[in-house]
Amino acid sequence: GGRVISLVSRKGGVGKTTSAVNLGAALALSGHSVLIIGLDPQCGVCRTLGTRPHELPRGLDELWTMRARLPDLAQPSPVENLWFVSPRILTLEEEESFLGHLETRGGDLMREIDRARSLYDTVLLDCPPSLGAPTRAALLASDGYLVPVQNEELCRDSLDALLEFIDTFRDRNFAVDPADGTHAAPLQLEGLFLTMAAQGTRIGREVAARIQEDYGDLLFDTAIPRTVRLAEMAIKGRPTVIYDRRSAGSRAYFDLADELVARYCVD
Amino acid sequence: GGRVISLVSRKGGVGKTTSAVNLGAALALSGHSVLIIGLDPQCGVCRTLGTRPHELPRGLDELWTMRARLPDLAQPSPVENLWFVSPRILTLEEEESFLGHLETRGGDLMREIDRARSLYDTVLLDCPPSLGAPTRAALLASDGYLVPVQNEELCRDSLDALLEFIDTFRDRNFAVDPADGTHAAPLQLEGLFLTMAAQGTRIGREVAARIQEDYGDLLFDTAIPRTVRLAEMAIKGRPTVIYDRRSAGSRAYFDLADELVARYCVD
Ligand SMILES: Nc1ncnc2c1ncn2[C@@H]1O[C@H](COP(=O)(O)OP(=O)(O)OP(=O)(O)O)[C@@H](O)[C@H]1O
Ligand SMILES: Nc1ncnc2c1ncn2[C@@H]1O[C@H](COP(=O)(O)OP(=O)(O)OP(=O)(O)O)[C@@H](O)[C@H]1O
Ligand SMILES: [Mg+2]
Ligand SMILES: [Mg+2]
Repeated sequence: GGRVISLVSRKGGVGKTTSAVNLGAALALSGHSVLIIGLDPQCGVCRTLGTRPHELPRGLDELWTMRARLPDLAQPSPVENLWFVSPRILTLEEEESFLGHLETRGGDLMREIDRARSLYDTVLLDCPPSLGAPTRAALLASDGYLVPVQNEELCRDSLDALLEFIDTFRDRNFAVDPADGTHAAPLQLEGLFLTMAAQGTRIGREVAARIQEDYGDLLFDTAIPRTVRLAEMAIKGRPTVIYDRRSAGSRAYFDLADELVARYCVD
Repeated sequence: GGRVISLVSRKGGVGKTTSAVNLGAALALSGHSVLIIGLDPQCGVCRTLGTRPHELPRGLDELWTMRARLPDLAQPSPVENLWFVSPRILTLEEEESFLGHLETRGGDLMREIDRARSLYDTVLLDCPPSLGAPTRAALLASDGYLVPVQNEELCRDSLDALLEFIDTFRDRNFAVDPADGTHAAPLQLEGLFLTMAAQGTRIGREVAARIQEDYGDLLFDTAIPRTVRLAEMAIKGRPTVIYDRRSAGSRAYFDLADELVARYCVD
């Protein structure tokens, strides 16, 4: 069955949504069937795939309000083999009700994602910049998690706490097998990867070197450069890997997809 | 008495923390006595003012655990007349307890901030990228709020919902005076301001033009440029307006401080 991976970071604006969409598209173009689920109430996933939340015929909210199944909620994207599900949040009440469902009935999402493994090769979960209900529900449903990292000091400085907090969260929620000390659910760190990598400044290079030193083999070889093409994605409403496959940003996401698959196939 | 202003945005990484600290420092250098309160569990305010959370002698958590007064928790910063209070969060349990206090006893913070008006000219509240408990507690305690905006599509696209959500929140929490339809608490939008303003790309200019068109007089004249000096702040542990007062970033924050004061003095 398929693999479920969350894009997680407490630091805001590090490229979680941009990466979920481009990585998903790169995997789909390499032959995977991919589902992206947007768990951020900002609905960034649907906006970058060309739809506004109020135009969606079906939304993630129906999982709870209509007891719908996840595959029935999946929307086609501009990329073959790539589907997505997004909340449809337009008012504060809708956001509160969505967060309320995740908080009290996260188990429904977990069960549905589990069932979706038989239909998709890869399920990517885009999370908001926090460790609140959406991210916790995502981690409970995931096999692994990916952390996008900007080579900036505040982001680098937040990594230790993030990794520790996730470990604490895992220890609380999944029993340890007394025989060998492993966890029932893997929830393993797939890796960290640099985004909007600023190599042009001395401090950018210094922070990147620090991250490399501190996190060495957890860091993917592929770094995603900061490019105009990637920033344009939300205007174009199509993943950059589609509308400009040869650009540096797209090639980086293809490389990252290859590296990711190579890492988890090793298991 | 002093004015209480929150830095608010659901979009992550737009410069809330960088702005709270540099704006606070610029106001302090112009003679204001300023208190910055970090409500983000990531503790960005204390890190950018040169202290790590576990080195803080006192923390915001004591407001609830020791029934301490806010002025007793205030720490000196590298800038004269600028003080700050930050949580001291190192574990997931501490973060959950901090968020729990804000959720159930936000009134204690509101009362303490209200008392602090007699001691400080300006109180700035740095919020995490969400509309959860920290931001709600901040808005309940504030006279006004400032929204940093990146001239990028996903950020521009998130503004309408943010302003509407805050209006809904205000309508729920503050009665409307039947005589003239105004709210008991002002909670007014001080304005939007551009940060990390990318003027070098066509899409950057296009998005900035859209923001100008849609939000016209709500947008401050001063735009904060993206500069290496500002990005370095978290490494230096001092606000940029201190260690390089003549840089473009610093001058922009001095201009923003002047514009802000001119706007609220008009009231
Ligand atoms: N490699 C890149 N090159 C240029 N711009 C980028 C790149 N990655 C992301 N961006 C832009 O940077 C901003 C932040 O990216 P994005 O919204 O994907 O981050 P996020 O972590 O999902 O943010 P949030 O914390 O708000 O959910 C967006 O405006 C996006 O268009
Ligand atoms: N004008 C600027 N020029 C260059 N870099 C900047 C500027 N403003 C902020 N930064 C950098 O961009 C990143 C995001 O800024 P910051 O952390 O202040 O945003 P934030 O909105 O507080 O983020 P979060 O949503 O995580 O709280 C930081 O690494 C910061 O150093
Ligand atoms: Mg996002
Ligand atoms: Mg911040």
